[in-house]
Amino acid sequence: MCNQKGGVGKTATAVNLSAGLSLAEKKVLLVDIDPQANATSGLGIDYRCLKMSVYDCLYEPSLTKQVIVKTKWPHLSVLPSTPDLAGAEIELVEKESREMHLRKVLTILHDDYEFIIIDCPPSLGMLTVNGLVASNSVIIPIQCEYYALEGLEKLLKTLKAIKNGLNENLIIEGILLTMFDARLNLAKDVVDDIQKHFPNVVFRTIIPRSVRVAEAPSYGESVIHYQISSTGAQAYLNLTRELLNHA
Amino acid sequence: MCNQKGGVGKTATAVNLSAGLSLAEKKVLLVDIDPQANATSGLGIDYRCLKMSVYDCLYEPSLTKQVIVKTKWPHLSVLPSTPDLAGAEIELVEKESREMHLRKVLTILHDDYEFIIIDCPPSLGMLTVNGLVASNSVIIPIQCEYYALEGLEKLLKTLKAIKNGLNENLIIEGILLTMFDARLNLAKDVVDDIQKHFPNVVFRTIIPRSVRVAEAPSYGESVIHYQISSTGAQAYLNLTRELLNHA
Ligand SMILES: Nc1ncnc2c1ncn2[C@@H]1O[C@H](COP(=O)(O)OP(=O)(O)OP(=O)(O)O)[C@@H](O)[C@H]1O
Ligand SMILES: Nc1ncnc2c1ncn2[C@@H]1O[C@H](COP(=O)(O)OP(=O)(O)OP(=O)(O)O)[C@@H](O)[C@H]1O
Ligand SMILES: [Mg+2]
Ligand SMILES: [Mg+2]
Repeated sequence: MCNQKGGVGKTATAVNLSAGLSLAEKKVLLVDIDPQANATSGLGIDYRCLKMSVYDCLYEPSLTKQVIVKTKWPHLSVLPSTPDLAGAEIELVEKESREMHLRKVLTILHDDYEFIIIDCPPSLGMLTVNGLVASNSVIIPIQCEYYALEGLEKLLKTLKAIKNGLNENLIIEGILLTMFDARLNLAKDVVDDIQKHFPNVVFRTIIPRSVRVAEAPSYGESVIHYQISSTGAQAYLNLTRELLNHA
Repeated sequence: MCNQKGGVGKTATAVNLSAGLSLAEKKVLLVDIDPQANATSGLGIDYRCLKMSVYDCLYEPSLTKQVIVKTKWPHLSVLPSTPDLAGAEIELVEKESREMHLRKVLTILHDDYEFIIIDCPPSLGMLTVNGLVASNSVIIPIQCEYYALEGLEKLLKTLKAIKNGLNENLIIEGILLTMFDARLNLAKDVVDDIQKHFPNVVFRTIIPRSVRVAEAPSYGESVIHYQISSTGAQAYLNLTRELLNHA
């Protein structure tokens, strides 16, 4: 999940899509490379109780299997984050092959998972670049609000630069419209705009603004586990189906 | 405005508070040090038309007065950003007195403005650190949602470290609760939590979730200029009054 704009639903999508795929019996690893560790706490893991995190794995990949936490839900594991990871944003700048650290970590896990979902921080710095270099494809969550369109141009340029330089396999899996509120003309305008400019890339599923999605993290579970009948959970199940049909 | 959590209303507060203060006849400069340049476009400035931005000033402070853009509203000027600024996040790491670049820029302007409002990106990297080192005080916008509380601990630690090392004058001006929706229990819980833990620091004014606030940036103006009668505009005017009484 990548978008330097903050608060667009990267973590909500990472957590809920991971849960959806695990319910479809796919072996899923959710990798949290945001120092805020929201995806980690969104699945009920308290980073204060962790001895190690993805931060340690970046410098010592052989630790990875020990650091991974199995959640209580089948087929769903997490490579957790902690706030210490913020240090890596600056430390990595001066390291050898600085963009490849996460890719080395995930190569070790190669056959253990069918899907690896990476939640990135709201920036295009070293951690996000590591996430993009380690990925086959990228999902771009976009909020149905004005500033959402502003950052897209820069993000697409960055993705192209990474595809040309560091990771030629990288493709856009899709643009996901999030927090859609049908009562707002603004939201409808953004949807029309994105569907017009990126007809082949935008997911058909649109995630509505849903109170249950915002509440679920405080219970440490995905919205699908928290309240499957909610519009938010149903939308993320539709997204899961759409992604599996794509794949 | 500082908070590494994304989408909490940093830019909305920076733009609308700047507009409020300028309407109170205070000479205001809004400094945008977010490479997304949302505060710049939120006041109607197209960064694509700019020859220079705050990025150039960081390395050549004597350019600053030329780079500042006067808006069409009296007493309100902007030191604009562009996406190129993202490069500074990494470039500054290796520079001499890397945290002091923005402070040097603003020292040149010292007597020209009564208020200088700085909009930071959603991270605690070099650009935000430059913003904090250049400031007398910091406003922390917090969304009335679950993840909002998670990041506060780390942010307060960072502010303390900056106060002890790089800028001993730095104080917290206040915590501002944003996007409050009275229909959500979750929002009421967050408000209670923050008011209980930080009784002397949280602003009395709470900014409600208001469609007009989200629409105003697409017209390139503050919500106060866009629709002064809206609940969002009224809340930001209340915040302006509360801040002026504080000062
Ligand atoms: N569909 C939705 N409906 C309602 N609230 C949502 C929805 N999706 C996300 N949220 C809430 O909006 C806020 C921002 O979402 P989230 O934290 O997932 O975004 P993000 O892009 O990961 O943010 P950051 O840039 O800080 O990493 C959170 O409080 C989240 O619970
Ligand atoms: N009170 C409000 N009511 C409704 N929408 C709001 C409100 N405040 C901000 N918004 C909208 O919510 C989104 C996030 O706000 P904003 O961009 O100001 O946050 P930010 O913290 O600056 O984000 P970033 O972390 O990306 O810099 C924007 O689309 C904005 O227009
Ligand atoms: Mg997130
Ligand atoms: Mg902003």
